[in-house]
Amino acid sequence: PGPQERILLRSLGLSAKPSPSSPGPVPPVLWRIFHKRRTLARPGEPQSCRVEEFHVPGDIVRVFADRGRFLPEGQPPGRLCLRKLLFFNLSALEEGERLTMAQLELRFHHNSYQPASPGQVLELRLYRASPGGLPRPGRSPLVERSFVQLRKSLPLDLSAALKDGAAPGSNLALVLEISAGGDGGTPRSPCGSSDAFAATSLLLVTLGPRCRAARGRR
Amino acid sequence: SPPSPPLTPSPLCKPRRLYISFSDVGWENWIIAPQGYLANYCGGDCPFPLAAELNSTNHAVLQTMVHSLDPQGTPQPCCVPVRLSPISILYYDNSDNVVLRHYEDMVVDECGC
Repeated sequence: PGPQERILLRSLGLSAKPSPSSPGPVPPVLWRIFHKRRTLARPGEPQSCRVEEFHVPGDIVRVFADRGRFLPEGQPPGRLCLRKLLFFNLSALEEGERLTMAQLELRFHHNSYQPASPGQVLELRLYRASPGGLPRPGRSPLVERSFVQLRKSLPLDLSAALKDGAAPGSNLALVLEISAGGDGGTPRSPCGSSDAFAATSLLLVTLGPRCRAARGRR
Repeated sequence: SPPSPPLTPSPLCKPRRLYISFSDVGWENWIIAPQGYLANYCGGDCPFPLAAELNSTNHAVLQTMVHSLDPQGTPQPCCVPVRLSPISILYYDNSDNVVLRHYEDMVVDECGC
């Protein structure tokens, strides 16, 4: 790239021109925010450095794809339905960016219309993982909750849990476990609709150095 | 209706149309949206006496006066953006993550001397 392009890229906060190798689909939430901003934008109206959709300060919204892998269940069969290492490459975060929101999204292949019978309740636990991909011993889970998989998407707020950890330039490894909840699930399908699990992604909102400076100026 | 007077481009300082197409700069493979946007730029003169609508500073008024007395010695004031708007850009970064980023001061709305 010529010197002008490098200057322009740097003014856009990019050290080099991105060359995506296998770009995935754009998450609907980003399209919604993008289109809303375009339709609401009025000349001269300084858009504040806030992401109104999440009610947090921020000028950069990123969705990181999960690069992890499924782990052997280990635990005696029957209760544990799914165990997955979630791995997010956060190297795109720049020095000076401040994390203001983190949301993990679990996506399922389809909505589930089965009536939520007692056996359909699932237990979810999310741990920080060691580099080897195992829950750090003795650490309580970041998130522990039961849920009934009804919709294709289940958002989990990790803002508080990650405020200290996702320092710019680091990677993030988590272990996700989904177990049969309640009385161990109906004999026919103890794991209920967790089979419909499709993928996870991590949405981060950060306040970049420019906006932080502008807010400071104000 | 009488023919409208030919649109002679005003020599005065004001925003001029500039559409930036990201495919023209070879960025279409990583910028998802928009494909381009109306950035505009400021062009035109800041002559003496500075008309009220020219959005000028007191300093510019004085500079135009001195320029009219001594054109060689003192240049005219510059025509620069005085009000800008932000835009948001949706793009892929180097790790194929999707990024929505807000950029301040990307569109020229108003110019002044």
